[in-house]
Amino acid sequence: SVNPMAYEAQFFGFTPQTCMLRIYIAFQDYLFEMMLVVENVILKKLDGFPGSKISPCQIRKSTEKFLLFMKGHIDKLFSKMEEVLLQLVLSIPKNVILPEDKVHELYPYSKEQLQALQDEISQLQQQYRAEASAGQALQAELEEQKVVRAELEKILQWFDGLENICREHGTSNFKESFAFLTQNSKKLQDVLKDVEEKSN
Amino acid sequence: ALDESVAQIKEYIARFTAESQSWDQLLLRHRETAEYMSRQLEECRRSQGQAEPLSYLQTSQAQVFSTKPDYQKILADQGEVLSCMELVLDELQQAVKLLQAFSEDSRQYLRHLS
Amino acid sequence: ELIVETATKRKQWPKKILMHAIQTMKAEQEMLKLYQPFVTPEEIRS
Repeated sequence: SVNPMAYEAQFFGFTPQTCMLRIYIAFQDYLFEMMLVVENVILKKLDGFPGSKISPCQIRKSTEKFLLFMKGHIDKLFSKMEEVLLQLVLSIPKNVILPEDKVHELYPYSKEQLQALQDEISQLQQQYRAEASAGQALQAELEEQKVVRAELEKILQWFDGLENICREHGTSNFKESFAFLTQNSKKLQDVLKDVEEKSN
Repeated sequence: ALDESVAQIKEYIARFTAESQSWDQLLLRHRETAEYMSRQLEECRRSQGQAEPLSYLQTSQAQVFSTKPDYQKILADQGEVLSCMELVLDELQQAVKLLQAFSEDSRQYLRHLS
Repeated sequence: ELIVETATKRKQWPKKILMHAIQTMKAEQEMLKLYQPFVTPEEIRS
């Protein structure tokens, strides 16, 4: 089955399979290069034997045969090497968490828990705004109270003024003064009646 | 086996493509939200934070608000007091004028008699 | 390429998202601090 080895790719920055492929291609390229070098060396040596019956074409065929042989061996060995490298070197054990993912081990929040947290934050922000509005409303009410207080104090001052005027004119108690005035008027009325009788 | 592997590969391709797009969308969404909030903050700073008040009937001060007195009525009630005082002083003034008139009449009568 | 691209995003995008999330939260906090609701006092007629 296909194993994408994505976690390894996250760590290395390349997939292990790509890495092995690149190594294999490098081996192959090197093998081709070497084959060419070997072929050139043989051809040069052949030039030193003018009587030789071996043609460059035969050398080329042998080179290709040798290449196939070497490639076959390399392929066998490489597949073993690839297996070992993929299993033991270019792999991350199942129990290992990469540093960038450690936070999920320490704080494993589910989607629901995250949503709950976000909802709570929203609610707290709304509550804060409501409380701030309430604070401002209370401030506004204090201003209203100041106006009312000023009006009520004006009324009290008016009564104080009235009291002062009465005191200045010798009348601290309206009821008493009026009663006294009425009494005196009654006395005057009696005296006048008396005088009128006597006059008659 | 080859067909199976090909099918698996196709599935992986679809899954990884979808995941890659999801990551991009998630990043874009967060970036747009951050940019939007930055613009909102600038707006807020320009308006010096002035905003419409929210309903405060469910706050910790709800009880205080529910017992808010009617300040206009308190002042209006004082109007009655002043009206009453006006009436009283008017009556007093009239009564005193009456008594003064009586006093003046009495003095004139006695002077005349004298 | 697709595997590497996706794996790179798994590694790096969370950091960028975190950066934007922090920016968002700081802006929200700042706006809360600046929040100045204005409540007009009722007019009291003399």
